[in-house]
Amino acid sequence: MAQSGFEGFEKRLELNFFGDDPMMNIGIGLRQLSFESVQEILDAVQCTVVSAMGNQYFDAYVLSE
Amino acid sequence: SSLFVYPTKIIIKTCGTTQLLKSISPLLSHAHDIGLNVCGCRYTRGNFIFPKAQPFPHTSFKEEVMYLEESLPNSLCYRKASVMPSNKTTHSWHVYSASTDEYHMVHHMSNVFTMEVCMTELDRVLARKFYQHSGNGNSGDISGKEMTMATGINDIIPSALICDFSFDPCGYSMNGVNGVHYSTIHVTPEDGYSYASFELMGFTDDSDDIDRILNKVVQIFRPSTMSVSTTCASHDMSMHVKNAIEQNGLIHRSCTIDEFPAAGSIVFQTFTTRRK
Repeated sequence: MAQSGFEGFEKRLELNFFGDDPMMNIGIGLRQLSFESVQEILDAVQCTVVSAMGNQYFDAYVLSE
Repeated sequence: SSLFVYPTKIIIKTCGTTQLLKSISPLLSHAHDIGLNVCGCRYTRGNFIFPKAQPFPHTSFKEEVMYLEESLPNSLCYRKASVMPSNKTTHSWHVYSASTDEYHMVHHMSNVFTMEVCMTELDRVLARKFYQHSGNGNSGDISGKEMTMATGINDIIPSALICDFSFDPCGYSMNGVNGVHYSTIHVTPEDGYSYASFELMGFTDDSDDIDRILNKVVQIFRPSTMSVSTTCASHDMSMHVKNAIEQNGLIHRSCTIDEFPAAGSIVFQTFTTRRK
């Protein structure tokens, strides 16, 4: 095995939320977070968005790294 | 790496030396600002190939658990951390989960499962397909699409819309969007530490299709070592996983089962080729 290289094994985090946000019941909830807020969260991880897609149910982002 | 944002759920999966757990604090803060509070948390990972390269708080599972405990509110009172072993010390599944009393009860009625597949020592010829052709000048989006088609990744779940990206000089990530469900693939093809992952979220009554999906995944990468972790899956689905992988010549080496708050039952199975 190489002494050092790019670590492939991922870390995976899933968080679930509840609340009285009326936007949650019409399929928005966390999806109303601005792109700036999402990027601020990703800054903490040292990632950026390289590609994005979404449908009526959720948003999906491919990240750097 | 991938990020999925649902109305009440967020999933972040990152590789390399990213400090994933540092996302918790800003995430909870932004969610709180729009009236949402965390009620369930699940953190999972396999064994790092280069553990000494990981920065804080990922220097050890103990450090990760301490960081999680400090980052989550006390309302998540059901908490559990466990390392699920296999027959090899180099392959184990690290799980931390926490939930509120209410979410613990609701989650038990869930009919959604997740499957996390980790593959190492990929077939060298197949791994070469995840290198960009030097000098073609294509963007990561265009090269990513070419890789998706050339490898057959687009056939794993034919109805899914795919968002793909290839990295320079090598590496690949894609997200599949299929109705309410997602799938994702990440590839690090370098010889000596090649790695690919596949993840799928689906309904628990989709067991029959798992055989065909796993068949395709194994044939695209032909790994020497493979682990599959299923969360909230039925016994029937775990058997489908085992049978589908064994049909591709890998040998079932271990199976560990455990129960977690906010996650339910997790089944961790490992497989290797005969030459291992």
